[in-house]
Amino acid sequence: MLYETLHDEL
Amino acid sequence: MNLFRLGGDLLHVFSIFVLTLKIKTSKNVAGISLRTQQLYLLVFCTRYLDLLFTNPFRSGLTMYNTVFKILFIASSAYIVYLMRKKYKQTYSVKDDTFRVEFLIVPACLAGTLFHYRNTFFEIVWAFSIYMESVAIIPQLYLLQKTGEVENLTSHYIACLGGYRALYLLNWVWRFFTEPRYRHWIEWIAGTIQTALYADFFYYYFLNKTKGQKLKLP
Repeated sequence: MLYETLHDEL
Repeated sequence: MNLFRLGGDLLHVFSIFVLTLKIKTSKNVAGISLRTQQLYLLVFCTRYLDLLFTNPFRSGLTMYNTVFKILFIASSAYIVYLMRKKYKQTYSVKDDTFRVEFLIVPACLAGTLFHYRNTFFEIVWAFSIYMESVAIIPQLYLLQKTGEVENLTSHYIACLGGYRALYLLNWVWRFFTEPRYRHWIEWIAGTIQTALYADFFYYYFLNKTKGQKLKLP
């Protein structure tokens, strides 16, 4: 899974 | 993306703008905790390590996130610079004494123990979430010690609290609209972080309704 999929917030 | 999150992000940027405005107009940094500001810089630098390997053009949201991430790192670095160099003489060095080791060490431990995945970036990311949840404490401590703050400083803290509250609403929204949304680390740390502002808000609104400067008992 992409890092961004889990961390899509600021 | 939803309106709560967008509002939260914009309020976060606005709070930093208010703080910079306070420093620039009054030409002093009295009442502002350098310790809190440095913790925020640490939080942003550790949270946004993905800037090093994420392609900002991947999607609209990636571009949005990238712009905000750079903005947060740059603006907090700028505030630290103003406090440490430019307006150093006005800094409340005698009162800004909260021992940040009491915050950094537990945040390191929590990040090492509780994270989503056992990788370096995930552990550092979790640390930054725990760190952010308590980073305001030196500022609140300084506030309590001095008892009275300038209006813009109190607006700054109020905006930060507002940003946190909107992020909580954002998670509630996402919990109900996204079936796979189970971000427990954000939930726990975010709730602690927002709760820390409760006492401050009580006195903030008490003083606002009286139209006075924020004074703490």
